[in-house]
Amino acid sequence: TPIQNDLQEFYSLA
Amino acid sequence: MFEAKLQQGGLLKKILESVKDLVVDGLWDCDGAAITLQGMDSSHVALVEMLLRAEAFEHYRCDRNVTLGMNHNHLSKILKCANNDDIVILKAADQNPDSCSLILESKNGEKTSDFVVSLVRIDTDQLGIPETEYSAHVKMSSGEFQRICRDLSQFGDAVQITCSKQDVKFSSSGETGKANITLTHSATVDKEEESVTVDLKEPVDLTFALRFLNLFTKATPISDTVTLSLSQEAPLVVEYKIGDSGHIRYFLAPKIQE
Repeated sequence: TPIQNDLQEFYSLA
Repeated sequence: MFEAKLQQGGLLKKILESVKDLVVDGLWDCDGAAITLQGMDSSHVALVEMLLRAEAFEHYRCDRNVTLGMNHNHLSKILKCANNDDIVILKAADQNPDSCSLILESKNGEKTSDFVVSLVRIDTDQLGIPETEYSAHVKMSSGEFQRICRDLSQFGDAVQITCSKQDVKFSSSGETGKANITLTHSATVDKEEESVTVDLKEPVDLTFALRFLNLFTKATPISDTVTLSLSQEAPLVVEYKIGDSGHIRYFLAPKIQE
């Protein structure tokens, strides 16, 4: 089953 | 002094309904140009970004940038006291305010309500979201998108979205069985809110949790149309325009096959 990523895999902290 | 007067209080009610179930507390950044809010859900899987420019307000004054830490449940309770055609005025001191005033004026001017809500201290992570070229943009009826997400969540907890030149397919499967809903790119765009336009640079095939999409579609009353932006291995963007003076954008990280 597909694994849920979180957004910090894609966007860096501002 | 920060003071903003919104002619149509109903808009603020809709904005609160769009964010409060995803982000309990949020930082409302107010500067001379706009009010912006960015917040993530507790699992950091989804993010909402709201922008409402000063021109949306009948009167907007922001002498110094101010950040208002809002508890969205408290704010929503106050706005439940407002009618859609009430005028709503937001007011706050601009030196580290610890509260924000909301004044509701009825359309006929015979009823004025005022509330003071305490601001909350929030230390959320803010994310930097880079401008991105997306492989696919799907513009469609917001009601249709809400309906598809609701219907598919009866079959499974995730939706696979595949875009090709001609169409966009939403699929879900679980113990009930498998469901596919395919929307074909409308040849003629006569009524914008009923047509589907797929702008494709390259095909995409991504999977997302329906639980979050069904939270995003709470923004449906804000706009007749919704735009989905997709790129392989990138978060989905679901955007609802707020007229010409802002937007609510939701970002959702994909589920990736291990």
